[in-house]
Amino acid sequence: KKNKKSKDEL
Amino acid sequence: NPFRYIADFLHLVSFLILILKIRKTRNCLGLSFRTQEIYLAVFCVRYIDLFMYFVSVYNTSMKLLYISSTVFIIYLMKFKKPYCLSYDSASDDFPHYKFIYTGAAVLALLVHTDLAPFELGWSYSIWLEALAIIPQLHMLQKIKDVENITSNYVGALGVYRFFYIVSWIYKYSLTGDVCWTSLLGGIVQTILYADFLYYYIISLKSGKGMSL
Repeated sequence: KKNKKSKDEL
Repeated sequence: NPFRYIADFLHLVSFLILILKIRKTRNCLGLSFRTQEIYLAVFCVRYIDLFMYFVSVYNTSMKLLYISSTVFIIYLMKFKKPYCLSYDSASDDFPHYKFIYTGAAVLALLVHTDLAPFELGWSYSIWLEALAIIPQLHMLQKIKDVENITSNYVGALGVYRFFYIVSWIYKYSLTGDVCWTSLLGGIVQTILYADFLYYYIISLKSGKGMSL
């Protein structure tokens, strides 16, 4: 499972 | 990803609704200052990355808008006359240090993206945001009556996180990437709003004001 957050989300 | 932009826009609209409501009615009855204070903490912790890297003009301006709108709301509620005179501190008494700040810290230790300081802080901000509305809901339950524009505000905030969840599902279907911290935090946040939203929708249908 990836726990990958997006840098562009607010 | 259209869902995500709808969500960001709704979030911005929710600040606008609140500012217009305070100015129009010339009071801040029924509004929790503690919830606004927690939102400011959320943005300040999460948007530390403004100093770390550049994403886009959209990203930077939205972050600055979120922070400044919240600062402005806090200024209106706490310092600007006559609005600040009607702040009901007696009803705004949810023990937020004990349950919200500490609770979010425990949740961030359990569910986070990474143990690096920034990632842990970022995860803390996600959990803090998920719980931030609790003092407001506690206050609404105490004073029972909800002005319609306040319901619009809580409504916009609730739907905003729901659209983020839709956007994460959409993103997952394209890339297979999922952020469990955001997703779980978003689900908790949406559930907290859902009960309120249920009554909100019923009151919209009946065309009357709502009371809890």
